[in-house]
Amino acid sequence: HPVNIPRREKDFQGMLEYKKEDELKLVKNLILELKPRGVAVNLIPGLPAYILFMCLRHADYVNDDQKVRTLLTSTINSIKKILKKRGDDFETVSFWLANTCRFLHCLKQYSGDEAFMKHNTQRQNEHSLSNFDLAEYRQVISDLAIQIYQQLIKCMENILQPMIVSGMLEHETIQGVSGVKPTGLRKRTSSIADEGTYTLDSILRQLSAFHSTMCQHGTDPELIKQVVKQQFYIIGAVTLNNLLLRKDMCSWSKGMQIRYNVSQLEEWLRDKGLMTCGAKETLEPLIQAAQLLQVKKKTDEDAEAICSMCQALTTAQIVKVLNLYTPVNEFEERVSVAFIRTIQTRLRDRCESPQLLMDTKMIYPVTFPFNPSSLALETIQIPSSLNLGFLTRV
Amino acid sequence: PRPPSRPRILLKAPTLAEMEEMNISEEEESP
Repeated sequence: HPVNIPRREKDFQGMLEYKKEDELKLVKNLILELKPRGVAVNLIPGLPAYILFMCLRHADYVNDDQKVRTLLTSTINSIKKILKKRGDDFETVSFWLANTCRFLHCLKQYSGDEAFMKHNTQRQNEHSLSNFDLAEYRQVISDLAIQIYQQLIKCMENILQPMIVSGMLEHETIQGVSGVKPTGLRKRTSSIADEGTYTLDSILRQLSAFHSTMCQHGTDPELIKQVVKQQFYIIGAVTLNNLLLRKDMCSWSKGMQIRYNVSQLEEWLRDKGLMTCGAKETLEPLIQAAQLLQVKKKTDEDAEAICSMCQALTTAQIVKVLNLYTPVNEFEERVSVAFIRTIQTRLRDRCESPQLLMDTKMIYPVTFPFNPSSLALETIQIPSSLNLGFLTRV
Repeated sequence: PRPPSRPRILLKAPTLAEMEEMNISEEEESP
């Protein structure tokens, strides 16, 4: 009688054997039909990537180049297919971005290339690919990761965009300032609209939801930083553009409100340990516009101070804010034409584009710094919920 | 285990766009 004796983990070599005819079933169950919100919630971060890599290792181990090629092609095409189908779902896109990056890191970590082996244990080095150099495939997968990143940014932008103007500019949270409105201007939002109005809190909650999803999926910390920087850029650019187009947003009290909102965004960064990711710096044009609303705008000294303060704003933007500036009460005056001329003269020699509005569609170039994993492949077990019973641990 | 001196064979890869074409033809074949 055959006796089923469980093997000890140290007897496994961190590979998964599969039959060629099961390849479609593998990508179907592991990629196309896996729901990030269902089964995947309880998986170790990056598990699909590790499973695919362990299958790849076996195909490499048996020296079957065709099997290696078709597995890589099926994997890449299936990831693209699922993103085409569910590309507007942040969780799906984040999940496959994290797993694509993990797969890319595995291809490097176990490539046998010394540059990527520095942090490996001896056992991990023994698990390097035996027969094939997959450097060209690594490039293709890196290109795929860039595509997924851009999709993630679009997806996140679609969710954030409707919240920004309401939460950053229209909604007033500062007691005492909220009552003071620019003279002659009516509040844009009616009391009926208030119920569905987004506040700064809505934005902060949404940022936290994005962040927690990415962390759950095991997204590389360096990649999370890049996503957050891009989010902050969008918030800053959309807010500034609207300020530049709306007279009712160019007042001393709005400047105060914006500075408060920016401080809350900074607090959020601090809370998440993201102060050094460059996100705060992307808000600099908005911060300077808010300061410009609050400083004195009368004398030559004021003009000099404004010119040295507003380095992140273009001349067109500075002039526009000054032109739109609306006094909050009878003690204040509009900015004089002469003062604006003084500013224009002072800034005449600046080398810059005549651009007024910021490009809200700009995406910073992304990089995927190598992030090896300490996880030992031979210890990985496949939960039965993944329906991958046709894979054999080797 | 592979002797460290043996070089690995470089597998030539199609580009992402070429793979997409392969993917489209796959989809066309399926009903």
